[in-house]
Amino acid sequence: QFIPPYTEDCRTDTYPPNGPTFRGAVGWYTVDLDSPPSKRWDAVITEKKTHLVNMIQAIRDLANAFVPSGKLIELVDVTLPIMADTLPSPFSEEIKGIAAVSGIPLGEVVLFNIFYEVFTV
Amino acid sequence: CTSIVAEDHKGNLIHGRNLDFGLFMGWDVKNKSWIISEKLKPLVVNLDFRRNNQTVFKSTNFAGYVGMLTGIKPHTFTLTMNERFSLDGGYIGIMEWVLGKRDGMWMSFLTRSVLEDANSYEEAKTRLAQTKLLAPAYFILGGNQTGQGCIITRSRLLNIDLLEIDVKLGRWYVLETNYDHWEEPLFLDDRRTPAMKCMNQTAQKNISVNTMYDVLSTKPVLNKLTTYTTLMQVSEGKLESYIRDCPNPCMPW
Repeated sequence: QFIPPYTEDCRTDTYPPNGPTFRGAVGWYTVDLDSPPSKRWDAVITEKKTHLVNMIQAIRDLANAFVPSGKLIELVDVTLPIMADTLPSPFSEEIKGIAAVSGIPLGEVVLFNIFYEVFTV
Repeated sequence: CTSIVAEDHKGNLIHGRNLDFGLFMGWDVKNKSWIISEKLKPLVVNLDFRRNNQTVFKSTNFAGYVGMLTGIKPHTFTLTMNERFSLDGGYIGIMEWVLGKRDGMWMSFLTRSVLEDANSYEEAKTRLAQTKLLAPAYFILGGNQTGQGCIITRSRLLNIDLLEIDVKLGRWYVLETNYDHWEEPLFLDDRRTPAMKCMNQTAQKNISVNTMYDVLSTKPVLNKLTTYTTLMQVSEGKLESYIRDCPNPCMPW
């Protein structure tokens, strides 16, 4: 069907994943719950840092498209670090650990982690 | 998002999901794709959460996101979460939180806590149904016994509905996109009907990881927002996930 919603006949034989709808497999990482919360994500974030920075930058670009003055990003960077301290443990410490390893401002990592609630806005 | 829990004719439970995200967050005209969805794909990771060198639970996640949207507690239960739209939404929860009213839980922190601490399908179901939230949500939960598969429809404060597998009634699967199952989905975004058509066409006797992936690969269940597909088999404690693309023509959502 070439008009929206582009419904097609039920697919068959797509597994094991292959062809144009399969972009790639997903890597495995271990998160050690016995390690301090602020250190648990170091290995994952160290390896994915570039992609995380790119994704946060894309959200920044989007925010600046709405508020060119940059005030929205400023608001995020000023207020959400304060919210980080109100988040329950171990999430607060884990988020701060991710900000430290990635170098991304804490407010923006908090925004990424509460995005589900924010998105409803 | 689309989440499905199905019981095969031997009583095995299979849980599959498409994670769709990034709607209206910047459209890349040249590549005909959503900008944020494309930026999220390289961040998809499978995580093995361990304590005392033992797996506690496994999850498919976006690196940098500490909450859980997709996970399995091996041999115990599987859990996914889909977004639920409501005027009484997350922004109200955030305002209450900022004003100091903090007795609700952030959605993905609840799912993470359930995966980490709950020890049975029933315990997980009770916690997901009864814990106050900052935002409404659908929780799709699978267990390790026949009949253990349900959709929990949550408002911020209440458990609105619980739809469970009932093979005797012919309900051998439960399937959730982003609309209350007792209402028609938005006509502009009906992924439920094509998904159910394919599930019914597959039939219980043929449902497996393979055919569940087929259903989740059929447009518009697969769409431009789909970042990854995860398949989970609770009895084997197995989670596998794949990053997706939707070649044109393809629905933007």
